[in-house]
Amino acid sequence: NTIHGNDVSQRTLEDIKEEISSYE
Amino acid sequence: DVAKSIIKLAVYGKAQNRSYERLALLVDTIGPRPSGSKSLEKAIQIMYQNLQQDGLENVHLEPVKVPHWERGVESAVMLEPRFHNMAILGLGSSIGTPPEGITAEVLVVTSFEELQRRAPEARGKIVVYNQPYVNYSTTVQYRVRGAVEAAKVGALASLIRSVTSLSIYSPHTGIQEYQVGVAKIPTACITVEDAEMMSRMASRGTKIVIQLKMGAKNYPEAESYNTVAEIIGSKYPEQVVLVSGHLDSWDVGQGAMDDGGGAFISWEALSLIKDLGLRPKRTLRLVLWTAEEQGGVGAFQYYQLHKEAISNYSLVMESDSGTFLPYGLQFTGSDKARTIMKEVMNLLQPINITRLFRGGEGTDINYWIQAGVPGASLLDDLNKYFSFHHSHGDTMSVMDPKEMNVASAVWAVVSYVVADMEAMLPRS
Repeated sequence: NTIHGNDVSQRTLEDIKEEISSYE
Repeated sequence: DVAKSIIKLAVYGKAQNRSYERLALLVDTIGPRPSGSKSLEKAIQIMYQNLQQDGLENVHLEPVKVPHWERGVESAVMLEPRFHNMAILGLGSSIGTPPEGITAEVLVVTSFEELQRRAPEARGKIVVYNQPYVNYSTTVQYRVRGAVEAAKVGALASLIRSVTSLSIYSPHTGIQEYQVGVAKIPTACITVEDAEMMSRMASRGTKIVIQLKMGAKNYPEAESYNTVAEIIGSKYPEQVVLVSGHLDSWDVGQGAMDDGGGAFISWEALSLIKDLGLRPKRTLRLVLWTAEEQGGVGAFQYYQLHKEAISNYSLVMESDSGTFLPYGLQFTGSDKARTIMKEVMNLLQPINITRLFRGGEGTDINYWIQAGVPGASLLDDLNKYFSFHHSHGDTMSVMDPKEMNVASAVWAVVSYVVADMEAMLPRS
């Protein structure tokens, strides 16, 4: 239900956790 | 090191105390900002200029219609068993009394159930509610429905114990609601102290007579605006993280805590991000709501205007429960989104505010949350908050610059990271 295919299903939670930690 | 940079700038750097000083300038200059008043419209115009001068983007005002109620001159005097001037605050949208006021005997009850049991005694009387304080959301029902329930049993007016867990003889106002088909009677809040005193008097069988005078008036709807400013997204500009607080207040104190603090940490969040030269992938949209106190009136019209784009809203945030030192973030959303938000909160380890609670909510963002958009709000010392809430004590003296620095840092880190992550927060 999102526009640019940047939704979670295409990226694992692990990828997202890694992405977030990069903001540290 | 974006999170650390934001924290450093907000809590230790040159942006320290900025949100507090900006807020103080506005509320010292304008004072309280009730819906429909000239002071609210003046505050909106000032904020419009402030946000432009701050270099934010797409700064604009979205017109809305808002209720316009004025308190007028009001008083309540106990005539029997003794003369006693009572501190009162008429409740929002209440009608006034005739010029000569209403003078009647008092019936004191502690619950709606007791009022029903004693209904025959209520006719022609002023009903005083001395309801015990349970918590705000439960107890506020007496303020909201007190007049209607009293009118149903023939009362002439209602006086409602202020909804607060602490009182130093301070009445607390707020909105109340009439019901179609039920007579409208004047209604005001009284202090905890007077409600308890009258309860003791009544339990001794003492007759109590009060003269109530209220100059309250409801006027036709007024023009107002939701104030909007943005940092436009670099990659998904049509996707939004909404950061908000409300600019209106009740006509008491300075409206500094409710909700000047929430409005100004929301502005501060965007200022911090801009100062660091950051531009997230998604648009960060600041909205300063109007007419929240009448039940999210400005926010409802924003929702109606923008709901077609609901799938583009990754997160809606509102700070409207105080900006004292945050305990953490309240969040409403899917389990997967909650997992992601826990990671986001870990970024705030340097200031030790990493807890994620349930129940993200806000009068102005609940429309979006109920439609499935993830929502977040700050959790802080609610006992302290409701001690000053809707009372003359809601002034800058309640606010703490250091606590606002930390609240701003939390608000900025959360909003920026969610706005810049590649994925939108997943829905339920």
